[in-house]
Amino acid sequence: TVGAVALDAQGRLAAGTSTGGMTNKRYGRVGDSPIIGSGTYADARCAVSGTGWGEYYIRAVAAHDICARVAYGKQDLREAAESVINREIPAAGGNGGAIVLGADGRFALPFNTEGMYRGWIDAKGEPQVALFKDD
Amino acid sequence: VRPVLVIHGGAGVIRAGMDRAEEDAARAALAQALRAGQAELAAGKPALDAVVAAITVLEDAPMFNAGRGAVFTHDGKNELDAALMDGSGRRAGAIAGVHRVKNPIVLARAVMDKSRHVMMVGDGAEAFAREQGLPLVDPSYFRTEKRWQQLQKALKEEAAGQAHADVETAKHFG
Repeated sequence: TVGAVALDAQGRLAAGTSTGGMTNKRYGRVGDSPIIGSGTYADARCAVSGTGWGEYYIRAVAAHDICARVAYGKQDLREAAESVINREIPAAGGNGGAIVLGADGRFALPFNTEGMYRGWIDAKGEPQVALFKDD
Repeated sequence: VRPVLVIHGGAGVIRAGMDRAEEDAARAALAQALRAGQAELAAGKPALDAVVAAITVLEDAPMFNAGRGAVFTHDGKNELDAALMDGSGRRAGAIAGVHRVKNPIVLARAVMDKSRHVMMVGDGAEAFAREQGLPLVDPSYFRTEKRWQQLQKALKEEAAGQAHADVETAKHFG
């Protein structure tokens, strides 16, 4: 699964996710990536793209939950991301990660697997890339 | 506002399953995706354009589970899903279960921009892609030998009643 979240110069947020699903899947199984609110979501304050065990992200409505905590609970974006990805989903038996970006430009990259391909770039144009937990 | 772009290429990465050349290729592809998206933002384009530009690069890179390099289904097919959402207007587009659309994220954008719907699946989504003039490819375009071997390993494990041995053939990760 791959994804991106962006904040433009006008303060608009967007999120996108694309995936090949999971190896050896059957029955037309669909994961969370194309389901708005589960693997992909954006509003005026928060944008999310997820990557993980899709069934858990769907049941948790993970991407929307993160943004709802920010919008309604006034929770800090990083705390909201950590709560859903690294506490709620593992507690239910799932795992994975997400990228989360706020309208103020702050972002979070929580994950609870051995690694997550990830990167970010700011207006200076310097790309930062990491793969493993210790990167 | 200072434009920002953040990307991911999946949470199924493990050090043991990757050699140095693969790691370097993954890092280069991620950097390329970041530059492609940032170029859109630097040109004053909307966040949506940056997201599509970055994801298109990752879909074209064979080391990630999306577009070319996607994992195989039980039936030996590459089956692709994608979604896009605009935070400023709550607009969204999504597609699932397509086999011929070169860049699924571009089709998700077309669903959002060119239809009254939010989600299209399967043959209907591909018919819409054709109507919109989006690039379609032979399904073999998406195939990589590494992903094919992952499927063979998963099938053997399944036939033997074994748990999947590692994260690359685990039930839930591509």
